[in-house]
Amino acid sequence: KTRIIAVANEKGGVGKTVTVVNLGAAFCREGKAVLVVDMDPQFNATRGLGVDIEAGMPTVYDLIKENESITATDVIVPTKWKGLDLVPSHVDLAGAEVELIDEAGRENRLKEGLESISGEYDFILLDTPPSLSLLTVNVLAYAKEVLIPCQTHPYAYAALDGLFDTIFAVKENINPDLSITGIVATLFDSRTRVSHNILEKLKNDERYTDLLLDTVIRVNTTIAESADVSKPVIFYRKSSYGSTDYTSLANELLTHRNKI
Amino acid sequence: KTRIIAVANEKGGVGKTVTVVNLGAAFCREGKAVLVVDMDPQFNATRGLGVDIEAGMPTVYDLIKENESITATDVIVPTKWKGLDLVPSHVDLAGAEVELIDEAGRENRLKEGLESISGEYDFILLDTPPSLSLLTVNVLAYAKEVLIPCQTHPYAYAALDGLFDTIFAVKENINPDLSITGIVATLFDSRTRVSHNILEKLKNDERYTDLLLDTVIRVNTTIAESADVSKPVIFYRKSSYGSTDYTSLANELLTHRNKI
Ligand SMILES: Nc1ncnc2c1ncn2[C@@H]1O[C@H](COP(=O)(O)OP(=O)(O)OP(=O)(O)O)[C@@H](O)[C@H]1O
Ligand SMILES: Nc1ncnc2c1ncn2[C@@H]1O[C@H](COP(=O)(O)OP(=O)(O)OP(=O)(O)O)[C@@H](O)[C@H]1O
Ligand SMILES: [Mg+2]
Ligand SMILES: [Mg+2]
Repeated sequence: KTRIIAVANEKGGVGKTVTVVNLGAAFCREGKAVLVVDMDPQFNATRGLGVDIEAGMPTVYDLIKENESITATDVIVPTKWKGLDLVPSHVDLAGAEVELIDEAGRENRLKEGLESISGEYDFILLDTPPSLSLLTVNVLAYAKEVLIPCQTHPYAYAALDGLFDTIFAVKENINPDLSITGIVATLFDSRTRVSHNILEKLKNDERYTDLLLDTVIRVNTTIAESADVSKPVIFYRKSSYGSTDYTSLANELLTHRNKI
Repeated sequence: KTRIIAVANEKGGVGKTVTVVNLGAAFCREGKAVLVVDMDPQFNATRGLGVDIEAGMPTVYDLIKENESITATDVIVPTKWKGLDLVPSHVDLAGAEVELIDEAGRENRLKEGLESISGEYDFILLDTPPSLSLLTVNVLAYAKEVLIPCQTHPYAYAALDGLFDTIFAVKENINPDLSITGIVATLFDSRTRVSHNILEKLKNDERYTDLLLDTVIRVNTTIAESADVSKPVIFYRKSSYGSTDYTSLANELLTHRNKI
């Protein structure tokens, strides 16, 4: 049964893209069939998987804009790693928010585009931009689960509140199957008081404590290096802490399912 | 002559808010009259200056939405630090993008709201969300200068290209007075290869090298702690590296002006 997981947080730079790219790689290494869908106009996940967008190549933008003539199979591309496929993004996606604003069913364009192939994968992981606008709503309207990376910093912790409101609004009005699978603490720096402080807050906050996953993703420069060489860290340096932590997160998700 | 400086970068988590809050504090400490304008619906700059939004308090959202009945003086609030004022933001600002979409002159709502008081300050610093949409365009339509914080990581470096396109589009079509004052390398971690690598790229890239400021903002946990206690780092721990670096950036901006 295909698991469709949105990775979302309105706060910028909390590790959404790194989480999508590395979970995708970890599941793929476990023999799962994985599709990564990049819904950020900055197309970092596309880059992170080493895919170059060539001129004329259809991307997720075409899929949601021209959802009659372009189908999922037109946009899916393989990556260098067998079993790990990608729906790439493109800078033009930024225009979609405005272009779709008056269209009926504008929140369901992504779902309509991907429904036909969803069953072909074990995992579909969706990267989102740092906003709660139409692109993110399209992802939440299609996904079954939400995984929330939360940097152990005060602003990221503060962003959870608004994100939960948005998730519940989508669940109520558009997608009753949506659930929050978990919050994963990211960019945890054990040398800093702030990181310990915010991790404590997450553990003591009754809204979040049951959702907080056991795996904590630590700051590890190998992760930033892997982004620089356009590879998931688990393929770039499989004995690094970054690799260990994302493997542990993948295992935790494989064995535990939605709590809400 | 008032300097109106937008701090912008579509990439998330590169230190836009921290830069606005700490430059504001540094200029204020130099005896300048400073106004910080928070244009991010996540209102991190508002928080970062220790301002709580009380129910019914008008914010920048009201200023751009109701630009006839609400004026700049209705929304400006003092902070704990004399000479440092704030136009606070609010989560409702997220709705403005959609609400203003069909309005004529929708890119100039912020400028219309603030023009009357601009002359009362030496510096007006504007925080922006991680996107290039209508809120950021409103900021770029009003500002005279853009300061671009760039985390020394590959995705942030990659974001500069699209950002420059947006800035030049606004300059050409809406605001001919707009110029890029500089790019400041942020979150620089001298222990990591990636940081050195990206700083080198910035220095060697002919599009960016002349704009790159001398000051480099280093990773310093005191900056994250200061966000946690809702104070600028230069007031929280004035002998920290974070404080030293932001003071150096403020001095560099005081003595050097637009290059484009
Ligand atoms: N655990 C980590 N250790 C070190 N660097 C990391 C880690 N996680 C992410 N990074 C780096 O931090 C930066 C931000 O991460 P990333 O781009 O994944 O965040 P994001 O939430 O997707 O950002 P955006 O909101 O802009 O889409 C990237 O340069 C990434 O390589
Ligand atoms: N030099 C630094 N050293 C340590 N921590 C930092 C530094 N600069 C920023 N931070 C922390 O990193 C996080 C991201 O910074 P900040 O929120 O200012 O970025 P931003 O670009 O405004 O993000 P967004 O795109 O979400 O608005 C914050 O928690 C902040 O406290
Ligand atoms: Mg991202
Ligand atoms: Mg910010």
